[in-house]
Amino acid sequence: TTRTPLFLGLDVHNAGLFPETGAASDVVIGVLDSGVWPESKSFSDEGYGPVPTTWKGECEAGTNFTASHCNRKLIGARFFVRGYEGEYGLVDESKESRSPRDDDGHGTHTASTAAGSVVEGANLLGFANGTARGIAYRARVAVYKVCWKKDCYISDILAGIDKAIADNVNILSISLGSINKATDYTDHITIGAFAAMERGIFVSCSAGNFGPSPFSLRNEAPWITTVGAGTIDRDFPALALLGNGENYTGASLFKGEALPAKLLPFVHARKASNNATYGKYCYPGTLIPERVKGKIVMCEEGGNDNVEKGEVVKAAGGLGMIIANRPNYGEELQAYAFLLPAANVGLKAGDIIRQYVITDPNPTASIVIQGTAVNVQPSPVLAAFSSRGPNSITPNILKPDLIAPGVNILAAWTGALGPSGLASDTRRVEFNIISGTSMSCPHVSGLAALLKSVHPEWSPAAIRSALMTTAYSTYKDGQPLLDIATVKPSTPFGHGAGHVSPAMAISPGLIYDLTTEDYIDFLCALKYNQSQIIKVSRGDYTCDPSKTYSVADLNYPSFAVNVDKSDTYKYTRTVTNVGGAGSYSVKVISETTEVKISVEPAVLTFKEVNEKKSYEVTFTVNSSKPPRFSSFRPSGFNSFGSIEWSDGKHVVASPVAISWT
Amino acid sequence: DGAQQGTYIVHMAKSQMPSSFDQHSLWYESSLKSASESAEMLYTYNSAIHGFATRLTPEEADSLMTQPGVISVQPEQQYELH
Repeated sequence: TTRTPLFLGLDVHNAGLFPETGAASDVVIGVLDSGVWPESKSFSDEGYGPVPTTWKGECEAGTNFTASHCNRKLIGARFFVRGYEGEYGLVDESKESRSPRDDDGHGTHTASTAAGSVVEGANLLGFANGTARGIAYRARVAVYKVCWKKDCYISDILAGIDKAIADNVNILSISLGSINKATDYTDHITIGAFAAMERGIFVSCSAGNFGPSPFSLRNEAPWITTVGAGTIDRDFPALALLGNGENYTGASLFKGEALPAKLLPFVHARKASNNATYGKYCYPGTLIPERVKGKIVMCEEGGNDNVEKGEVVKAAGGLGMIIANRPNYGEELQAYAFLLPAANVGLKAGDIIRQYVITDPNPTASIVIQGTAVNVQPSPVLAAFSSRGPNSITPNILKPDLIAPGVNILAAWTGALGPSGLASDTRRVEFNIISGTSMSCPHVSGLAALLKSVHPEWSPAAIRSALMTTAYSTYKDGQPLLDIATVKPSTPFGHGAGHVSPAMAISPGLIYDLTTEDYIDFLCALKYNQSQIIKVSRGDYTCDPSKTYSVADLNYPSFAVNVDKSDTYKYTRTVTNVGGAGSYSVKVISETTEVKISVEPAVLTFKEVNEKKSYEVTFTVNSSKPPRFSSFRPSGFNSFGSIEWSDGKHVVASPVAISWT
Repeated sequence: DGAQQGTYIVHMAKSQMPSSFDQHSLWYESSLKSASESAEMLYTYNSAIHGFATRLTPEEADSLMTQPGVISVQPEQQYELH
């Protein structure tokens, strides 16, 4: 990726943070996705030593892919297609590669985001130019192709996880999720992730792109690191000019012949279609060429891809397009590689422009593409599409865990598809800019690999803890991170512990560790029966009927309190000292006085590394009714705060989310 | 027989493998054959779960569920890239 390493503080002046040789290049990141384009420069193995001796993976041959396509960077490539072929019949090798080769681009993008080699002068059609490199650019990559042109099936995905564990990956990056929300922890990515965690493999998953609705998460098991998406300090602005002299900033990645330097007739798609219901969306076949030819067309977002809307407008003779954000996406400005001069604008601008084009007797408009802008503030902001909590399976486990860059991310791309992804797009690019929690997940996978190279003894839970307790949820001026869907402060149900801060995560001071047995106890607290526990854990664990289990005792680096009656809710936590000797004092911050939060003891003193100390948090809720002013949000009444331990050098912060359902 | 076949993921209780088998995969094959003469293994899983994936009719899936050592027989599910 370009710009993101700088934004994350991983640039040259922090180069000493993570070793560039030795341990860093012995960490293997397994990427379950749509495969890889091995010719990409992001998988160059120049300067790499021999493949780690612990590696057991292979490079499987198939359509347009032989073992020679792997190297000391791309050390493994496998494909899993039997579930897909069970549904669709044998893959037509004239249409898609029955091999690890990526026909889609998504897998190449995520793999290179996590661990791509350094590539100078990377850009997309001139946009986002810079030195591209993966977050853990010294790590090795192994790809497991489990998604195909039409679909991804869990029997293939599970086979990919099964093989990645046997191959000895250290990190598993999974930027996919179930179509239907899971109702418990027995979906197969969750089960596969449990097996990986047991083997010390860190598993990061995308949180899903179903935001800003609450309860919209995917991959929310506590042994998975669930990653939401935020922006970075880079935009791709484009001006929408109107005949009334006003202009509005949107976004665009259009590269091509500019519009003539004059205002052009402007029409709303609803008036250029004979389809009263869907005409406004610029679906294929809905625009009347006579009403569109030579004009700028306004389309509404939703239904089909924005780039396809552009294709429809162009095919009908339109010269340009302005797309208004769907209402719940607020001011989010994802940028698209349109095939004609086009821009998408935020909600406010969209409303004004729509009013103009519908009411003005002779509306005119134009679009000016402005290229790449950096040092954009405020950044990061929470992406509107980023799925939100509360955790719908276990409300007392706060999810998502954290956020990382996931909007307008440049990374490597396939040679089989153009940047828009449209079949009609015959352009071929080495890098592409796309958005999603699919993009934020591999950022965290890469960060986990960096931490693993510095702290090889850390468990997956320790790595996640370090990333969470050092994440930031305010800007440098102390203001809370914004949610671009509302342009109001985000909450832990949006950003979890906050935005990753790699330089701090290396020495977090204290960590919240978790073992397999802790997770089994958690399942016992959920009253899982024997067969469910065997299914999740493959082991013969049993719950002790004489023991009292509680979700609140899961040693998680964050707190979620689901209030159903006025009561006291006790949470126990145990922290392990990974810094030097020191004395940590607690600071409790809460939005509401109606819930009393007390921590005992208030000081934790450590003499040596790996020493463990426990504390107890008591949430005393005075009434089952939510506090007067607690903010009503779509997920119900919530109130937030934090519990921070500090020894003056480290701040070990945990978010607190209290919800009245 | 026209009954629609589907892919199923079968979880097995590894510790219940009869002593007559010395490999789990052979035990899985035998259990599968008890439910369907024609079904084939799509995958055998060893690390992520203990079990296998196969193509069955719903009736065969129900029959497999009654085999000793079978914990669950779950239908295929679609997933999507984020």
